Amino acid sequence: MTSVIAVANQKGGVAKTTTVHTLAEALTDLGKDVLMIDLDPQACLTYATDSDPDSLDQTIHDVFLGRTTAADVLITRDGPDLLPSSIDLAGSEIHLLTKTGREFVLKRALADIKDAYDVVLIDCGPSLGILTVNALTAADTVLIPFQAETLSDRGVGQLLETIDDVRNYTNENLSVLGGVATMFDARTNLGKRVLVDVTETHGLNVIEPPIPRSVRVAEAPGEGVSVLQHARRSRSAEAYRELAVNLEKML
Amino acid sequence: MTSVIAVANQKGGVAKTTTVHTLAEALTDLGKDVLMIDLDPQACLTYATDSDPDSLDQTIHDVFLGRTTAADVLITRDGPDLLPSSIDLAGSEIHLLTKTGREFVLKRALADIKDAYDVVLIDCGPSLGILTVNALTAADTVLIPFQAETLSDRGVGQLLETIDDVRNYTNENLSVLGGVATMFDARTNLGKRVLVDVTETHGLNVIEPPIPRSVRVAEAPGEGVSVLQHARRSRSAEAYRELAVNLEKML
Ligand SMILES: Nc1ncnc2c1ncn2[C@@H]1O[C@H](COP(=O)(O)OP(=O)(O)OP(=O)(O)O)[C@@H](O)[C@H]1O
Ligand SMILES: Nc1ncnc2c1ncn2[C@@H]1O[C@H](COP(=O)(O)OP(=O)(O)OP(=O)(O)O)[C@@H](O)[C@H]1O
Ligand SMILES: [Mg+2]
Ligand SMILES: [Mg+2]
Repeated sequence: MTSVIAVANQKGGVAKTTTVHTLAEALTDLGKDVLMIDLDPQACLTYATDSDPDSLDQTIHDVFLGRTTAADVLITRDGPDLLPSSIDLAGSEIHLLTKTGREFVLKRALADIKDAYDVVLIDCGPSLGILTVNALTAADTVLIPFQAETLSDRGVGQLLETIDDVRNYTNENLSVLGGVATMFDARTNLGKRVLVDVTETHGLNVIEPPIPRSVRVAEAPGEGVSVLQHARRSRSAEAYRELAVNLEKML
Repeated sequence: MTSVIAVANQKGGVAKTTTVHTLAEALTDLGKDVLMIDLDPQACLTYATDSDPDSLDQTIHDVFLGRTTAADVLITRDGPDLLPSSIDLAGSEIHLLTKTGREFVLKRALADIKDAYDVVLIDCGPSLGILTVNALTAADTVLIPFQAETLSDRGVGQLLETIDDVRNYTNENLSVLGGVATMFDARTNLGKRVLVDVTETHGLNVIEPPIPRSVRVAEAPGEGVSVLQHARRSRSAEAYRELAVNLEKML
């Protein structure tokens, strides 16, 4: 049974892309067949996994326009496979706005390829627009990376409201897997305080462990690999591996 | 003569909101009359300056819908004034898409209040959508905060392309003031490498100094103040003050 997980938070820069990439690699190391989907026009995930978004003939944008199928656009890799994106995807937002059944386009596109995978991870951009709603409609569960800092905390409430809307209208079985504290600095009180706040105010189940901040994580995308390859014994790599084990038990 | 500056970068979490808030306070300390505009539906700037976005009767969204004027929505403060936002602003994107002259709504709304200020700083959300295009159309110059890390670097090229479009269609005098390196860690090679890359690849003039990363900056929004009040002698506060002095010379 395939688990489709939307990784979402409209607050910018909370490590959504980093979490999709690193978790996908860690779950592959645990023997899972994993598909990553880049649903952000910035195409950071496509870039971080060593593809050049500007040189791809077709991306998920073409799938959304009905010009091709997901199977045709798929990039099979040594590790997790990828449905790539490019800046053209920004055009999908306008195109989808007036289309009937616009929330279901991704779900329908995935129908003929998803069964080949154990886990599908969808990287959402920093928005609650129609692309993220497509991810939430196609998903079984939602994983919410958040930075344990004040400004990032604000977004969690808004996101949970949007998830309620999706559950009421386009995906009644959608559930929240939980939150992941990213770029966490255990030495500061701010981090610990917000961690408690997210659990108490929003009732969000936070999955252990928090991911420590480390420049080694920020260096990895430049090499086209995740921190698991770039700095395999770093605390951040260890934390993402432990997160993958804890997630696997929940699926 | 009023200077209208759009602070923009569609990459999420690069300190756009933090830079607008802190620079506005620093320019006020230099004797300037400053207006901040929150153009992000997440309303982080409104929140960080100690207003509760959820309890405001009217925000810039109502100005965009033509229900009220900017003067009516304006929050006058002890320091820089604020045109606040709320999550309702996300509705403006749909409303504006079909409106004639949709790129000029903010520019027109500002016409009757902007002359009371020396500087207007517009906080954009992590998107190149119609709200950011409104900011770029209303602005004289653009300030681009960027995180000296690989994933953040990718956005600068896309943004410069959008700025070219705006200059060709809706605002021929728009110019780029420059970039500001935020959350900078001088101890790592990654930071220094990307800093060089941004200048060489994109020809972006980077305004000194880089802003050091410090948890004191991340703590400030929780108190409703900027780092200039929260940790006035920190290196980050000093750096933002120096940036304000350097910017003032360029206006
Ligand atoms: N644990 C970590 N330690 C240090 N840096 C990190 C960590 N996780 C992510 N980063 C860096 O933080 C920045 C933001 O991360 P990322 O781009 O993954 O966030 P995002 O939520 O996907 O952003 P966006 O909202 O723009 O899509 C990147 O430069 C990334 O390399
Ligand atoms: N110099 C700094 N040192 C440490 N933390 C910082 C610094 N500048 C900003 N931050 C923190 O980084 C996070 C992102 O900053 P901020 O919200 O201002 O970015 P943004 O670009 O406005 O994000 P968005 O794309 O969501 O609008 C916040 O938690 C903020 O407090
Ligand atoms: Mg991302
Ligand atoms: Mg912001």
